[in-house]
Amino acid sequence: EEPVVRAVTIDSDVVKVVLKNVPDKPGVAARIMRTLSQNEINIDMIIQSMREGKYNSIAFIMPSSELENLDTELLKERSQAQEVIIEKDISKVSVVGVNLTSTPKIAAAIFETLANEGINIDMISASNSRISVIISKESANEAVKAIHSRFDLDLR
Amino acid sequence: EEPVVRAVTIDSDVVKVVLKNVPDKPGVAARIMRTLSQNEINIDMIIQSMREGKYNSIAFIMPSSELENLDTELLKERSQAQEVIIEKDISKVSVVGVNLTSTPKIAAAIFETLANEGINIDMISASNSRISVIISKESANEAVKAIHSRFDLDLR
Ligand SMILES: C[C@@H](O)[C@H](N)C(=O)O
Ligand SMILES: C[C@@H](O)[C@H](N)C(=O)O
Repeated sequence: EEPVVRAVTIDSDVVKVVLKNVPDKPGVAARIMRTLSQNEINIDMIIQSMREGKYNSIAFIMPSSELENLDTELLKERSQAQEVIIEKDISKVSVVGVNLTSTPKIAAAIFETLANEGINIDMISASNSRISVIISKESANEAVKAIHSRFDLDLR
Repeated sequence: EEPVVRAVTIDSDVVKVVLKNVPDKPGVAARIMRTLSQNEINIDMIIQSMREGKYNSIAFIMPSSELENLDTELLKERSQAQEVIIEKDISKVSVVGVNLTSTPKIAAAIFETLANEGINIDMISASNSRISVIISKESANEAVKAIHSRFDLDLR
């Protein structure tokens, strides 16, 4: 029941790939992952939020080093995305623990810590055991230091 | 290195709350979580995908039973959301395991299993250890049975 913040990790060697406005119907997400597996891309995170009309957008985070293996034309064709956007200026910061969202004051404290550094949160994927945020590369070190100090953690 | 699918869980007693088009600047996500903690709402998941211009939308999943404690007016005011949308016809299905996304063929297989049942995936929050999808309530049982059988799992 008590929330616990255990560790904060950072990964700056990642890129964000957004498949913008894919048809929101069964089979699309599957086809996208199938295409990525054919390119042998390792995926770190997948985020798909709410639809806009008949479309939805799917974003995934992958290692920068694998970008050369990504066949964006094929991905666009298979997913029927209107656009494939690649954002390289990103960092992924993850806070690992227990009851991180069921105790919303903990998520609040994590987000406030970032806000206090003037860091804008670009994406969020949060569950009880892990809160991952995507922020800019240049904010990453400050973010980790600030969370480290706010929750009295060891940097890993 | 080898992917493992360990279990599939289902929660149909949840609702989705979407804060549509909040200003995309530092402090907004923090203020939202702080407001939710004041209402003593237990949050199950938070998903925020890519921005649209100066705005972004934040969605969270919470227990249906706590909806009566949610002060949507206050939330709208504090977040400056253009709209607060509540969707009750949802179910959350989670697949738990190892290397679920770094081995994209596993994520592909999970999504294909749903697509084969004609189930549309409304939201995705996926990491290596957990793939969570939001689908309709009526699809939930079929989804869990199909994933169960595809990966030879015990239902929990
Ligand atoms: C957008 C994508 O997730 C689609 N709804 C699917 O089910 O595959
Ligand atoms: C939209 C919201 O996440 C905002 N970018 C923030 O940092 O709080």
